[in-house]
Formats: sequence, structure tokens, C-alpha cells
Amino acid sequence: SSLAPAPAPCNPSHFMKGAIIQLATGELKRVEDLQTQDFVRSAEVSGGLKIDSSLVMDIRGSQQRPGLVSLHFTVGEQQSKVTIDVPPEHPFFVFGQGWSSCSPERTAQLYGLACHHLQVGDMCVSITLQQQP
Amino acid sequence: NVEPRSVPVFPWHSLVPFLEPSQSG
Repeated sequence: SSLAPAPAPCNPSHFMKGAIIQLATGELKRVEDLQTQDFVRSAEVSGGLKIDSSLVMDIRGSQQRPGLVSLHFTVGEQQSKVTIDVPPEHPFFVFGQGWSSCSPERTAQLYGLACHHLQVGDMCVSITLQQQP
Repeated sequence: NVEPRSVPVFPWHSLVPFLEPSQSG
């Protein structure tokens, strides 16, 4: 007999409302209960990871991949420009605001996660490798 | 009796994007 490949999840299940998230402190929280401080504190104690602030500069439909949106960020103190293509329902965590996506309606349908509308000017939580001294 | 199912636990860093600033410049 042959083993069937495991079905790939349609959506990342860690964004599903009720998903259990482990912080770097060991504390467990539901994804919908996370707050900015949880990410900041986790990065502080994780060692090797650093929280960056990523400012949303532009949001537009992806030209290479129809159905996705291209998010243009400036990242960190260096304000490096980074562009990523994501589905419109993909949630980002905005400092002081919480979960936000380009399509809160789709996020609610697919994940059950309440979101704000992600907009240009929002400051998202992102991570990067901590630079060694 | 229903056996309790193991609940998946996800690490916090799986929720936020890893955005590596470019080293150029």
C-alpha cells in the first residue's frame, strides 16, 4: 500500500479563531487575544529574533499573481523597501490596533478572526534576525 | 467517552511576517 500525501491546508490554521499560540515566555494565548506587548515581549526573550516596525507604503493588486495583493513596506530603522504578495485575507498585526487585513470580510469568513482594514500608513509587526554585536 | 484530541500549538513567530531588510545601500 502507498501512503497518500497529507492534504495541504487551504489556509494557515494558526490564524483560525481559537488557535492556541505559544509565546516565547511559554504562555499560551488564543490568536484573537494577542496584543502588541505579547509580540514585543516574546521577541525580547526569544534571543535571535527582533521585532521590526514595517510601515505599509502601498497596497495594490499583484501583477505577477492575480488574486493576491502586493504590500509594499518600509522595514525597520533602515527603512528598507520590501514587497510581499499575500492573499487579501492574510492578517497582519498592526501596532496598537491588532489584527488587520486587506479584506476583513474574507478573513472573517475563512478564519473567523475579527480584523480591521489594513491601510497605507499602518505600522505592522514583523520579525527579523537580531544582529549579533 | 470521547478521548481528548491533542490541540495544536503554534509558535508566536509563525503569525508575523519575516521581513529581512535588504543589505544593499
